[in-house]
Amino acid sequence: AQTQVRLDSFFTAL
Amino acid sequence: MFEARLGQATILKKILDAIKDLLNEATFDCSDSGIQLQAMDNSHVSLVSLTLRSDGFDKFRCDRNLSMGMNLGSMAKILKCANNEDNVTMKAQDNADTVTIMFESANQEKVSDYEMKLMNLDQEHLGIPETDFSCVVRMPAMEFARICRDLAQFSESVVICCTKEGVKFSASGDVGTANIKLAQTGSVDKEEEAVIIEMQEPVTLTFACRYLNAFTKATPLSTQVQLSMCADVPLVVEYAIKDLGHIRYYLAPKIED
Repeated sequence: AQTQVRLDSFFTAL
Repeated sequence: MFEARLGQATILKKILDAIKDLLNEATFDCSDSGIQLQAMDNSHVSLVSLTLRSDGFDKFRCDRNLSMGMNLGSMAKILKCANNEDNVTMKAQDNADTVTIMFESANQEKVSDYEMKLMNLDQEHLGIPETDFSCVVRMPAMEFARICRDLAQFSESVVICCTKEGVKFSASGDVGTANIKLAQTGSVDKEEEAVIIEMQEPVTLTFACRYLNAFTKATPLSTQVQLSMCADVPLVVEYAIKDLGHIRYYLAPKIED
């Protein structure tokens, strides 16, 4: 099975 | 004072069509360099980044930086009132809580204006790291849209596998398996029909069809689409908007449990 990753972990909040 | 004018309303209609399936509302950040929009969809799986350069507008004036939060459903209602060939002008005063969108027919005989309430959106700006992508594929935008539509019939996910020979899109589900391979084109007469692959390292990634199909709503904006991929980082799907800017979509991959 595969899990959808969220984008938050790749980008940093400015 | 902010004022931005485009020769053809059709461009703005196409831009809105390209974002409104992913976003209900968004903030348009205006500065003297142009208009920027950056927003994630509700589920925080994809991000839309729109850049419209000031020099691409017929007229552009922005005295003070301005953030205009707009309901995209409301904006779509207003843009429906424009003919494709109409001029369109967006205007707002500094610190205003409304924006005026005006349409003028080519012969100036019909002028309509719509005032729309702006929203105060709780927006978060994200820093997107520079990535050295392993593979960059440029291909006809229509072909990409067709592939995403076709493969969505077979699975919720599509696997994109890129090597120097070509790019393969696969989907596997109850019906069986579907594979679509595109080879890099040798020589083509028309640049817009080319499939070009720049590869540092082969890469295989899995993405949700639903989002890829939402991105292809930008197809009318551009003849070519660019897919940038690297292991374990978001895919970037970019459509150039001729002489005006670009729209980029970022999509987080799916990973094995």
